Amino acid sequence: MFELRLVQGSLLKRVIDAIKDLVNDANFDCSSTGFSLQAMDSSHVALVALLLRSEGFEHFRCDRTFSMGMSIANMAKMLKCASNDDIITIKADDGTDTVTFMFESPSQDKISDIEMKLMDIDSDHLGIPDAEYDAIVRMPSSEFSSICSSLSSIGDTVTITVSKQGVTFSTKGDIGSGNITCRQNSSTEKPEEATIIEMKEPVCLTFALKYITTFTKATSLSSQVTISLSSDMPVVVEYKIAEMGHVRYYLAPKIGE
Amino acid sequence: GIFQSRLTHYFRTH
Repeated sequence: MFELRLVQGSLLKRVIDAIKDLVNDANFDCSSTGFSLQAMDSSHVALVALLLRSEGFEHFRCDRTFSMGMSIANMAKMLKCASNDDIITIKADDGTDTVTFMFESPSQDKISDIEMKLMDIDSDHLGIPDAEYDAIVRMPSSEFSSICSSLSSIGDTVTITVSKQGVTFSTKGDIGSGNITCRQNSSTEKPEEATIIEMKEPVCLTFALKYITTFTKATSLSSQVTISLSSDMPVVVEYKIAEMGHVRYYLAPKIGE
Repeated sequence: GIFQSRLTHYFRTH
């Protein structure tokens, strides 16, 4: 028996919106720790890791560890039946091939019961070691999203350079080139507007903007984004989900021949 | 030129 209840149902809608453009199908791992997922995009270039800890739910019951294979697109379709202020309950029983979503309006005057078919998904699980990064940039998530969107209209790749001067995002395309530098700014009164750069070593890495822009679909989950970089390693772009966990994206860099 | 590396190049599959 697996059952979870999330009062802030819109959170699940936003989480699914944040991953649906990157992965088609994924196994959701259910355990007493929480509800989690690790899935790669079809080209094995990017990965999303989601964690929603059990303590963050109003009610969380998971009698044994198991995985539920779901089509993210179908899940997004089912979640369209939920209003933003609905309370969401997800239920699954052992040995069944369906999952039930229940959406309750806050005043309890409307209850929707939705059943979705589960899938058998054969997926590779990657072992991601805890790593020390050469540079960690924390900045407003909306700022990061706007930079990626602006650079996407000029080029296909973004080079992220962290130095003493700050963090520079640059691109080059047929029509020209552009670079945007953000300096450390921790003096702001609002912590969500701060840009903080922790640098052990200068780094310079190039990534496909197509993927980075997809990651910014998680912007509504967190006011801040953390970008962790090391030379010749995948970047980690993390959006924390208050009280519950995180959505982390990993992207392999572009490398020279 | 530059080419796109894969995650499996850095992380092991289990």
